[in-house]
Amino acid sequence: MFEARLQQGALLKKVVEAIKDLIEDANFDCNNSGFSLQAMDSSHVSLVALSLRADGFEHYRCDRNVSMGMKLANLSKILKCAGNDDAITMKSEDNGDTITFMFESQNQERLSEFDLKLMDIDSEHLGIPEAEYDATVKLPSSEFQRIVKDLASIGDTVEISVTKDAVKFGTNGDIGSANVMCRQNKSVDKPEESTEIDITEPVALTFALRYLNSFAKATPLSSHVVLKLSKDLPIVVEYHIENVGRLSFFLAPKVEE
Amino acid sequence: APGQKGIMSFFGKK
Repeated sequence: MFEARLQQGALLKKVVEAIKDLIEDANFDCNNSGFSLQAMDSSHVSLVALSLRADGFEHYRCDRNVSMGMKLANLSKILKCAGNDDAITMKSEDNGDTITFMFESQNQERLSEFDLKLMDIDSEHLGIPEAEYDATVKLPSSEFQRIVKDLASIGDTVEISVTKDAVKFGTNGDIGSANVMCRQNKSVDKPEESTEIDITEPVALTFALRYLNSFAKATPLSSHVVLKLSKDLPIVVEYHIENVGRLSFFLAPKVEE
Repeated sequence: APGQKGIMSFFGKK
């Protein structure tokens, strides 16, 4: 059987809220090392990869590898019934056709159970090569969210360019253009506001803002987001979930016609 | 969308 208890159930709620508009349904894969998911959006332009480590759960048991297909909208409906301070336990029997979500309030006075029917979902796993990136930028997740939201009111695409000292986000549209630059700032007294840049090669790539705005729905998961860029490769937009794992998004670049 | 590459042109099927 599979059984996993997450004291901070809100994490699971936030993960599902972050991906439910991007992917319709997905297989959640559970094995000894943890709970994971990989899925493409319906236009096959971006890829979501979630990884929650077994040791990030207070209790984790997985007797055999299982793949549980769920419609994200339905999973979201159920998780919305969990309180923000509830602990969430997921349970499924081997070869079972449902997964049970148990929500426990902090004082343990309220206990609720919801069963979600599992579905058969055809999914293809893509091999994500281990790559050294030309540039890695770590910036406050709220800052990234604001930038992609602001730029989307001007244009459809953003050019992200990284140099040693700064990362620039630029767009053009019918009404005009916009540029936002964030300088490297390894702020010691306010680590949550730091922007850190690590580059081997300056890089500039263009991406669809629609997808970046969708990825930014993961902002509540982490104080920072990590952007990884290499020439002619998909950008990685990564949210680290402290002590538990990470949620990564990959987006193919736009190329000149 | 014009100029938009698919993700599978970068990451192959496992």
